[in-house]
Amino acid sequence: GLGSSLQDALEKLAGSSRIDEESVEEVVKDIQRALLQADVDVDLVMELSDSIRERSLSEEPPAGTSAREHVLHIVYEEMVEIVGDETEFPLDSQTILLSGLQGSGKTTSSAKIARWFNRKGLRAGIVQTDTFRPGAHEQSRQMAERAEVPCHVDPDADDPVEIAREGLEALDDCDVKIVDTAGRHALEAELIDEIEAIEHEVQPDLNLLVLDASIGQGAKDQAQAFEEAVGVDGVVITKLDGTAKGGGALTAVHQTDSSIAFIGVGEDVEDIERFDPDGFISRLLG
Amino acid sequence: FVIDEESLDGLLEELEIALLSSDVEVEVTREIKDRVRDSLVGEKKHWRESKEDLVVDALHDALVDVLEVDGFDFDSYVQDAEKPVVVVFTGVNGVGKTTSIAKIAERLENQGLSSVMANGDTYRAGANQQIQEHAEALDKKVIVREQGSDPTSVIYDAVEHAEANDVDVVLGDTAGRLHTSDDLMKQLEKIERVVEPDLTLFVDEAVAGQDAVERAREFDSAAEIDGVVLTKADADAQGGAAISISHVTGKPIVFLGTGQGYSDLEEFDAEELVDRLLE
Ligand SMILES: Nc1nc2c(ncn2[C@@H]2O[C@H](COP(=O)(O)OP(=O)(O)OP(=O)(O)O)[C@@H](O)[C@H]2O)c(=O)[nH]1
Ligand SMILES: Nc1nc2c(ncn2[C@@H]2O[C@H](COP(=O)(O)OP(=O)(O)OP(=O)(O)O)[C@@H](O)[C@H]2O)c(=O)[nH]1
Ligand SMILES: [Mg+2]
Ligand SMILES: [Mg+2]
Repeated sequence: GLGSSLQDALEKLAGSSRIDEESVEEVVKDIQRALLQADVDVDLVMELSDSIRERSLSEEPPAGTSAREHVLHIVYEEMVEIVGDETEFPLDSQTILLSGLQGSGKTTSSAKIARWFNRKGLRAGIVQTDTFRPGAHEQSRQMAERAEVPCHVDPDADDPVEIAREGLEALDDCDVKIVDTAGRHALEAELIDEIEAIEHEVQPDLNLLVLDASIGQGAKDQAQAFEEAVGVDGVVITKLDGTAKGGGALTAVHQTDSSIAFIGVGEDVEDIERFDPDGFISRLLG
Repeated sequence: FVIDEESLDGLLEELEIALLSSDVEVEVTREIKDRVRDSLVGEKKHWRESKEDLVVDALHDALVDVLEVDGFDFDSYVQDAEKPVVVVFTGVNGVGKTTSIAKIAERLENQGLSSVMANGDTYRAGANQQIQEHAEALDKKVIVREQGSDPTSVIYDAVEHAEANDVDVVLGDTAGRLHTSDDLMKQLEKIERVVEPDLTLFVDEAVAGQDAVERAREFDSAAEIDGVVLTKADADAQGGAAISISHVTGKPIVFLGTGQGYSDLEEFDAEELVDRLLE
């Protein structure tokens, strides 16, 4: 990852107080490679490397800072600028809508998030509106049981909007209602219409896009589609317990002008954390 | 006239970006770029061809070469092999293993071959229910055991069932697992060792980025995969993951998953994928 190669590249600047174009170019190339290896969108990589190059050459390193430290600091600043802080939301009553690609981890995350709110002293519940996936109801029931939260499912219903309506009513005594939806992608027009209809019914306070940490260059288009369909307030990055760097989440956040709400780090209901920008960025850069 | 390195480099850089934007892995992209450069430097350029065309053609050939690595025809393999043919499916979480198994059961049925599914995912919430509903929809038999059972024995049971009932193919599902979990990768090795499947198919999704290479490598070393099923190709994925996976494992892509329905399964066509990627 960037770890070793950025260190090597920055070594070339070590000992020098002047930053010359050639050595900055070498550092920029290494950064580009690391960002691409981390799945950051190609256009965003170019944008980032342009600002890093420009700032490295035009900004004076503060007194006592080596050229090397200066460039490293710029890289971190630029990344933090993009990724932002964890998504803000109140520890209070609210409705949350989860959407995202097939298999990204929505159903698992709904249980994790419900349990997370429970531990904050709020009563959370889940509504499962997936009418398509075989076994979705049973999966939600079992996950809700593990999270020790109520779950509204209706295996015989075939209208997700109807289920959402009934579910929100059934969970009336829950402070936080989490609405899970079937997976869908940007090119499935009917399904995009469906999520719009669900969103319209639910009127969520928080719209979360659930993304697999390993998503590649398609992250930009997918995020764009969900942004246009339902609006994205925050991103949940799942499966960060693997080796994927999560650059797609960075892209999604940039594309939707949102932030990262939670990260998933395992299959169990306790495997959820709030987002830590520094941890995420240093992991992404290798 | 002869092609020189310098004039090539600019074009190759552009192609490199194109490959990276299509999810081909960074190292794989570099190796392919070098392969193309080597095949072109010093070559005589025909007066009619533009430099760009030459490079794109060379790239096209290099990519198809990577993908057509020892391809095997799943359908004819299964038709000719001694029965029952035991196929185990593995891969990371959520890529489409269970759905692909259902699709393949349907495909085999259409070819006059009987199959039994085995739910080796004895861990995930709703896994039994999911595969049972597929089996019901397809009117096929599935062997399931209660959550927490040993996955190896479920698949083993299915093999015994197939032998006793003259079923042609056993389709063994397994729980999604990340290669970062030592326990789960050891469990996969055990399944392979005890069941000794005729085919091990690695399932991954076309929407995956750079990590596709890492997991293909890890799964190949744990389970010696014979082929790959690449799912969610309908999500407008450029298909670079296919290139990366084939390049790194030397194993063929056997099927493409092109949707959530039972008939959304296509035989992989290298030329088609490369044409799309390069357009
Ligand atoms: N290791 C790991 N696995 C996860 C994580 N989140 C989800 N999973 C697994 O990923 C797979 C898919 O999760 P689901 O919750 O079914 O995904 P989904 O988005 O609801 O899928 P669809 O409803 O089909 O679109 C399951 O095997 C989960 O256990 C995570 O953070 N880490
Ligand atoms: N669009 C599309 N969706 C697919 C495809 N294949 C599978 N899916 C969807 O992806 C999601 C996950 O599929 P599963 O079959 O449960 O994946 P899995 O690998 O068995 O998941 P785990 O057992 O949890 O690891 C489901 O919503 C499927 O309908 C495909 O080719 N295209
Ligand atoms: Mg789900
Ligand atoms: Mg499965």
